[in-house]
Amino acid sequence: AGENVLLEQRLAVESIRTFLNSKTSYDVLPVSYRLIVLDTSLLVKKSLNVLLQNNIVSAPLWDSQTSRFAGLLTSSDFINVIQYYFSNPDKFELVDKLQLDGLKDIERAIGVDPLDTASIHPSRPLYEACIKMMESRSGRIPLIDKDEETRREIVVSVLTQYRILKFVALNCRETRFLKRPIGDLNIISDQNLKSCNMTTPVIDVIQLLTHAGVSSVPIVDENGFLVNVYEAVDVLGLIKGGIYNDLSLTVGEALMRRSDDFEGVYTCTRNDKLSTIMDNIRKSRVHRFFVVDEAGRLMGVLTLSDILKYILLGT
Amino acid sequence: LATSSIKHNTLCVASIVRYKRKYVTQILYAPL
Amino acid sequence: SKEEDSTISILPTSLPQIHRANMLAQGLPAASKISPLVNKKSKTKWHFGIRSRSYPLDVMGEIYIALKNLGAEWARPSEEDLWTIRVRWKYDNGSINNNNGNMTMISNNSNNINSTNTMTSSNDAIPDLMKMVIQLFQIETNNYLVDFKFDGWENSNGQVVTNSNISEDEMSTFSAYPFLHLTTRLIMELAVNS
Repeated sequence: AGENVLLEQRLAVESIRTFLNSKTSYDVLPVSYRLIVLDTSLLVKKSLNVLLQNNIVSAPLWDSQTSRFAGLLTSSDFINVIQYYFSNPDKFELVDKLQLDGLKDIERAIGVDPLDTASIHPSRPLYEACIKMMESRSGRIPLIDKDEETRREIVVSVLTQYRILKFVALNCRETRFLKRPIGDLNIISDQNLKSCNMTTPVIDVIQLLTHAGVSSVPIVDENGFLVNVYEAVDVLGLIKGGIYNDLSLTVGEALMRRSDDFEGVYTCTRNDKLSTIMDNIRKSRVHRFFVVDEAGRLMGVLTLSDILKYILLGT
Repeated sequence: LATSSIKHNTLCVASIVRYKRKYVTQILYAPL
Repeated sequence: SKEEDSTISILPTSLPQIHRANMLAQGLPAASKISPLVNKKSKTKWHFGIRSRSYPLDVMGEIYIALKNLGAEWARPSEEDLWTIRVRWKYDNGSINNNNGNMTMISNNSNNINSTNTMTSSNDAIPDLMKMVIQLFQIETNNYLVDFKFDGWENSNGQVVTNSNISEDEMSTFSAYPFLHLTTRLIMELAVNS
């Protein structure tokens, strides 16, 4: 039986890769969809309103001066603004009047690398888009085409790891044969895991997000039991409430900003199978799974990037 | 061209464009 | 896969309502001041074009003034159709800024059109004149609608934009952003003037 499971898993992974090579990014796009684009001359604080009003956490930027696509606005940009403000509390006026085309200066001022937004043509194989996306830190990849007449860039859409895995979970029946326990696949991030506790100042957690290059920080109690998670996207609510200038706030207090439609933190154990993980991705809006032991102690994290990397490149 | 009321001094315009066989509602937010 | 195998679950203490109750139970002063983000899904209400209750000729006058301020040019309207304006706008790629940071627009006398066109690899000049049709419609008494329609591209050096060899389906890779951008400039000009 063990041999069977191994063989089925390997054949299923190969079949999913074949599927990803047979489809294009264009195939992932719905027949009708919305694409929200922000002019780079918009104020950062106005762009926050637009993201929250449309229930999105990222948007492509359009530079109308050069008539070109100008990268993606993501939660990392807002984290940079908070860190800049924390190091320069006297610069409130500048932060308040900051435009989207000023975010590059903020990156330079706090010494972080710009998010390299690779892009790809919508008609390239989906497998290729996934590989390119893994090379970039943002976990998303813009699909860029050119206007036939004017050769100007068109931002067709932005693909995310979440949407690609959901597309696989919805269209690849083979995901049901991924029956090996995730603890055996060597895909759980469990080394050097960063965490904090409920009374940690939220600014320390935000700095941890940047320095560790992660998009969430688990919150554990004094015995190592997982209690909650602070996510990069929670920063948008922090800024919206203007409470970023009270950065002595604990992460527990900052999490009170979360809106009631937050679905909760998904946990699993090392014994869970990728088939049930993919089934949850198919059914829910889940962006990561925190691995706990039977008692609920934090053991590691399984991100969408880990899952996609295994499907694309795993042995 | 579709427009929505100006809020927070921000203009929002949109147009629905056919992209190959799909339909994209491209929405641009710009400062007033 | 059999559901009962799965140990996947949602962490109860991470649900916003439970988290908030736990925080308030600790009696922390800051906790009581922080309210949850209301993710109001304020559905954006869309309209065709822009509406106006002004007198029709005033609306047309405002549009012509705005077009002139933005340096656009337009065809002389025909007697039988005073409510449609055929506009042409110079839209350079890249070298766009002039001294007041606006788009370099064609002025009324078209002899100072910038002749340097960016050439594509197939040696066709990139069309740099965007055409737009602006039309006034009456919705009901004292309620008018100004409609904006994209009307293709032209070359300022007069070369006709040929795209006959592109099939209808391929042709659909059209970027709406220059059109959307120019309409925002026009709407801003109208809003500021009015």
